[in-house]
Amino acid sequence: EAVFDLAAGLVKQFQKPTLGFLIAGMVIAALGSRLTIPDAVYKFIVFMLLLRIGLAGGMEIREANLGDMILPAAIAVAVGLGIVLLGRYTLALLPGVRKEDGIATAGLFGAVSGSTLAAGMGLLEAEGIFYEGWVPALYPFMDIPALVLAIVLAKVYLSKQDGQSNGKVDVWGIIKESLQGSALSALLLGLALGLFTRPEAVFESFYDPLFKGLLSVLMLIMGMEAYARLNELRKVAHWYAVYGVVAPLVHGLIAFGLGTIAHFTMGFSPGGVILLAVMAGSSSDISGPPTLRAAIPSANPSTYVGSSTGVGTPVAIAIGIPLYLALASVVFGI
Amino acid sequence: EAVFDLAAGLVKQFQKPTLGFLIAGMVIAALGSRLTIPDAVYKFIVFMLLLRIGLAGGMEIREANLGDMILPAAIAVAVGLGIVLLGRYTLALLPGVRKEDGIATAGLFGAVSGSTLAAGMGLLEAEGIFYEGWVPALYPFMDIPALVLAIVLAKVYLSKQDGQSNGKVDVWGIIKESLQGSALSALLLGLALGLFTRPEAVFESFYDPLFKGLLSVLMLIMGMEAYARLNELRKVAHWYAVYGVVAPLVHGLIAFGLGTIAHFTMGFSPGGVILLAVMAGSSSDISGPPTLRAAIPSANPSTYVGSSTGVGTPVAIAIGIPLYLALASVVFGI
Amino acid sequence: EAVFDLAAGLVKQFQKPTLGFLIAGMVIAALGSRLTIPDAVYKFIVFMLLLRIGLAGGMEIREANLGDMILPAAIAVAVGLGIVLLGRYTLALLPGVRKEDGIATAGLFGAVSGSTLAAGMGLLEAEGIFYEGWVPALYPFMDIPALVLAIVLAKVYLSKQDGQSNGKVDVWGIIKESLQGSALSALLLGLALGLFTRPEAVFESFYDPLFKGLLSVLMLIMGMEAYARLNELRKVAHWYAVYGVVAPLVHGLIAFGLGTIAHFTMGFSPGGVILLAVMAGSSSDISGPPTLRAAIPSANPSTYVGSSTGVGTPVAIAIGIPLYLALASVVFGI
Amino acid sequence: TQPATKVVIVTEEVILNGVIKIIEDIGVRGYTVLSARGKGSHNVRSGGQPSVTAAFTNIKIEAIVSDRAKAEQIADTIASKYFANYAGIVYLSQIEVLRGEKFKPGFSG
Amino acid sequence: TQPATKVVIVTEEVILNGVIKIIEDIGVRGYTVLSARGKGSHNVRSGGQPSVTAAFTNIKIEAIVSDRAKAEQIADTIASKYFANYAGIVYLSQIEVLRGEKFKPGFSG
Amino acid sequence: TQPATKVVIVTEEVILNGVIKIIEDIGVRGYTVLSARGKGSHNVRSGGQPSVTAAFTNIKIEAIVSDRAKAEQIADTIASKYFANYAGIVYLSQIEVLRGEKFKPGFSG
Ligand SMILES: Nc1ncnc2c1ncn2[C@@H]1O[C@H](COP(=O)(O)O)[C@@H](O)[C@H]1O
Ligand SMILES: Nc1ncnc2c1ncn2[C@@H]1O[C@H](COP(=O)(O)O)[C@@H](O)[C@H]1O
Ligand SMILES: Nc1ncnc2c1ncn2[C@@H]1O[C@H](COP(=O)(O)O)[C@@H](O)[C@H]1O
Repeated sequence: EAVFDLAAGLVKQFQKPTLGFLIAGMVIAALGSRLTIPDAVYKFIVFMLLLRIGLAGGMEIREANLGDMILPAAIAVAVGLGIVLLGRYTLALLPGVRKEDGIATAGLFGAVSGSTLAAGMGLLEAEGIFYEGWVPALYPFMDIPALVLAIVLAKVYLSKQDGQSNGKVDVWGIIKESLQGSALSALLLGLALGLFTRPEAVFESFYDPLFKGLLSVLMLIMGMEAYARLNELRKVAHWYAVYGVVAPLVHGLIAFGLGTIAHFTMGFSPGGVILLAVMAGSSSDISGPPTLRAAIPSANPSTYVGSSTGVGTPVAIAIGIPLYLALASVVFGI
Repeated sequence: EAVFDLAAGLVKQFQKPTLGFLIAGMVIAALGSRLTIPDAVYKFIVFMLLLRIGLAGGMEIREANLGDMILPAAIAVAVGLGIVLLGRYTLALLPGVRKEDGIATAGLFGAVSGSTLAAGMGLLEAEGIFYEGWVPALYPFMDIPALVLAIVLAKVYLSKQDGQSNGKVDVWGIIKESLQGSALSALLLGLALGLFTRPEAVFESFYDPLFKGLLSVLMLIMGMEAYARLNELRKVAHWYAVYGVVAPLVHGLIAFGLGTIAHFTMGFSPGGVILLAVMAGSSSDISGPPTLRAAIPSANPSTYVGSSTGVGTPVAIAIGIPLYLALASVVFGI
Repeated sequence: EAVFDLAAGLVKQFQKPTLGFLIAGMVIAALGSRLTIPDAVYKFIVFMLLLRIGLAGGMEIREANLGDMILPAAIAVAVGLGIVLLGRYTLALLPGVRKEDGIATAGLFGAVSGSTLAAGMGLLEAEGIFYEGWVPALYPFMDIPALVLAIVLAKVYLSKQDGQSNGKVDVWGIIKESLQGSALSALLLGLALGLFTRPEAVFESFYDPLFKGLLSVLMLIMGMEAYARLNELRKVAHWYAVYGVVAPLVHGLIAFGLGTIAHFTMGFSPGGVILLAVMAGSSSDISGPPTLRAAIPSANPSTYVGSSTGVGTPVAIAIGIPLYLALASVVFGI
Repeated sequence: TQPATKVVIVTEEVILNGVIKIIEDIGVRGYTVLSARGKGSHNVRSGGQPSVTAAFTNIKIEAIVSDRAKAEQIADTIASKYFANYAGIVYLSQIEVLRGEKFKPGFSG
Repeated sequence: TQPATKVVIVTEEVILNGVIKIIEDIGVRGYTVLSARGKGSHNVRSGGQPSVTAAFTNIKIEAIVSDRAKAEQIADTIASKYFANYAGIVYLSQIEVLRGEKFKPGFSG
Repeated sequence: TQPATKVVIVTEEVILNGVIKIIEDIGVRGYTVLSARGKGSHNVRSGGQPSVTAAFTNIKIEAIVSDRAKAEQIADTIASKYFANYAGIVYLSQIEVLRGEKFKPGFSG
């Protein structure tokens, strides 16, 4: 009975546009379609979605009680760091996995994916589940510590290899570089505009109405992209694919657990718990890879980009989000 | 009286945005304007329009009676093949017309233009004329057989020239190549999503509302493009221009006639008859040329692209569509 | 009291999305963000905004009394020419300013900026202040004479330098070149479509609803661009920066004065007076520079583009527009 | 440095895959592709890209080979197979590479 | 193969039409244009392309000529006419073409 | 005309700033950048650009230097610093420039 229910629920989820477009993207790429979405449009869609997420968050933070944000923010940082450490002592120790590749991959999975977060928000809004507007603003709290820690761990490992005792890591430089990236800049810009100006008119006439539609196109792109990267994964150890399936769900459930504690201690909304899980389960595709490529040159991008974009993101969206929604309906009765 | 009526009707048609933008595009190109719509935007508009057409079709097919589609689909295939044969024994036999150029041109006119189809749908919706949602899904039924037949005929002719008796044509390869093209992929993607998922929310909030506006920009581009290609036609025999004026209307009226039979035999809607005529009268600008350029290299693109984009499409939209609407109001009283 | 009121009013203005996005753009550029809006999107936004301005103007001209336009059009031409002459005998005579650079800069400030005009219209519509739809159509009346005069003055000066007595200037060629530019083409296209066709449906479903949102993205781009050009101004005499602050306001107030006369003589609307002031205070960023770069090659672009885009446009939007609105509420009591 | 030959092909985008196949079949493992537009004897706008959208419809392919004979073979094969019908030019340019081993045909990275 | 000379010009986009005219007036019938961006002595962002949109504001024009004298004439004419005011560089490169007839000035395809 | 050497680097976009810095530190004041895509021994899609959006993920950098030794120094420095980890090639090409003074390192325009 329950299994049948879950299966029916899953089919129903897949019929949601968000998941439907993701899977459709993987299918048409597998069928060899030459359909491409121009890069300029792709970049603009990412900008529009993150700006809208930031605007909604910023407008809400104006009225919010900042004290409520402290515990979730702390959880976000802890989860980000925890994921990298967990990966350092699982994936990076597996046979056939070079340490720096494993650490870089864990770094991407500790970071956050704007597309996955937007997909999660889209599904919550479709279901009518409330979440505090500032929850997406936790993105940098999880994303940046994870990338920084991954780079530090990689440098430490590599400098030990080379016999140097202290690989200097310019932590502030990495943080600055990440914040200046196009994805986080759009999010922070939106937060600032939502906080300090009155963007309601343009939010309701432009950024918000286009959100769902632009998200569907981005899901299509991420689906096509996942298939393209899957090919690249074939060249490296299969553990990266295994990690890409298991890690999003494990990370998401850990964050779900911690978020639930926040729910019962200080009233963190169920929607917020779900989004926290979505962010933890997501693996950066846009902003993380260039940062790691520049900071850890010796890591092979086929591993971490292949694992994150080829497996991690589709799993985080298509399996992770419905899983957290199902879990939330059990735990929180929504 | 009737002539005055028709003229007034025509002026009124030209005042519709769809036709207005097409003509305006030709005018500003003729005036030497340096206005250009970026290629990335152009490609995205074609994607958005075809996806929306596919979504609407797919959603309707879910409830439709598939039996109703058989006759119109058969007509579509017959018209596509018929147009190519007609062109083979008219245009290709004219003086100054090389056989392979004439066959390639007939191939494009047998194929379907996404922009003309979208223009036809836009005008039907503006007039409030009903058509079955699956009619646009007949696109590949007319488009692919026409291109395949044109390539086969060209190969047969060229191999006879070269003295080989059997020019092998990889028909399945051509069909696959066409279906994987960006235009048809978007249409089929939309059909699949409309059929297997519930895209109503994103259809009504994004793809459908933007349809009219994006169509107007595409009409502007097609108008500007028509003028640019008209120049190229000057270098080849003038029969291509004559064919470009006559063929769309002849093909459209043939399809209108066959569609009317379907109306009286199995209740094919008048709107469907009009769209079938629009598709028959259209000449491929986006997906057809690259397929022919690759399959029939010795054909001179200035002939078939010039004839289709320079003359055929403007005639099919600006003269053809109002003609079928006027005819339908006489035949079906709508 | 009054000062406090003005300051509070100014803060309130800055909270408007239009100004907020402009300032936010300057801030994130100053913070070194690598956020970029793709060039294809930028060009399409300029096209969409100007087309919408033209459509609205064209639709209104249909019913308007053309006699009403004569005096404002005359003022527009006079202001355009006046600004260039004013700059010729102020900026171009300052120490450290080469004559041709000063004249070119005055030429840009006499010309009109589509982004500033759109910002002005956006703010008027947000305040609910009426203006005649044809006022934006005065754009070419101010823009082209200013550019032509600047080029003529520069040629005259340069030919005196070289000892030739008559530098021929192809005035008609420059006018044609300007009208064929992408910005003016979009505006004129919109005017023609608004005038001769019935674009209401597509205007209300597409171009108008997207106006506010696209304007906010363009303001962001202009803010980021202003910061980037500010750097370029450091290489040349500081008078260009001073001119960039003072000139927009002086020009705007002159036009405001002349517009007020038109208000009291033939009923020119207060909103029209404000827009006339906005256009006078604006300095061309998009269409003017290429025309000057081609016509006056020896002028250093760092001066006129730096002055216009780096200082002039931010001042014209962020200080000029609120100033004219405040002035209008005093003079016209709106 | 070591001498090498760069084969440069400027042609229509529709035959990109075919040209790459020829290069790889001859054993050259690397190439670089750039967008280009141009005018030549054909002046053909093939492939249906709208000219008004200022699309780049040609491509420029560069392949560096250390063996001169292979370079000429690539050039000859492409010219004879395609340039009767498609617009295109091909030329060779002498260059010097720093680390020569990468460009020997058959080098598998 | 036959020797030929490639003239390469990297300059501002605003003068593209002027440069093409010079090339065609001298009798060369073909050229290739690529988008470029760069930095030089002028470091001028001319023409108003917004720098934040990462637009490519320069163009690289390549024209292949079989006659060395014509190549130098093209280079000299363009440099003297434009480079006093506009940012730009021009250089010549010796190449070998496969089918030489196409690049003789005046060849009309 | 005067002889000069053109250094050409085709590599991943993520290291563009680093390559420019090397060029400028050696005293060369100008360079040209073009978008490119390609395939080499690494066949790496670095930096996360989606491949489905057909983004050009490589860049081609050209720097013209009048002094041959400087050109080799640029090539060696870039190759040794980056090409162990990043995908890239570098080669030198002999060219002739019209007005030589612009390309002497240290020329400050
Ligand atoms: N002389 C030339 N110099 C540089 N590029 C050329 C030349 N001739 C042709 N091309 C390029 O080669 C392409 C095809 O040339 P064609 O086959 O002559 O039409 C053109 O579109 C140009 O990009
Ligand atoms: N040494 C160089 N090497 C390569 N390209 C250069 C060099 N110097 C200048 N350029 C290019 O030529 C353009 C104009 O140069 P300039 O006239 O020196 O400002 C620059 O934007 C670069 O793209
Ligand atoms: N033989 C070659 N000819 C031309 N370009 C090449 C060649 N090999 C590599 N490349 C270019 O250099 C880039 C990096 O090469 P690699 O380091 O070998 O992966 C590739 O993406 C190509 O654009």
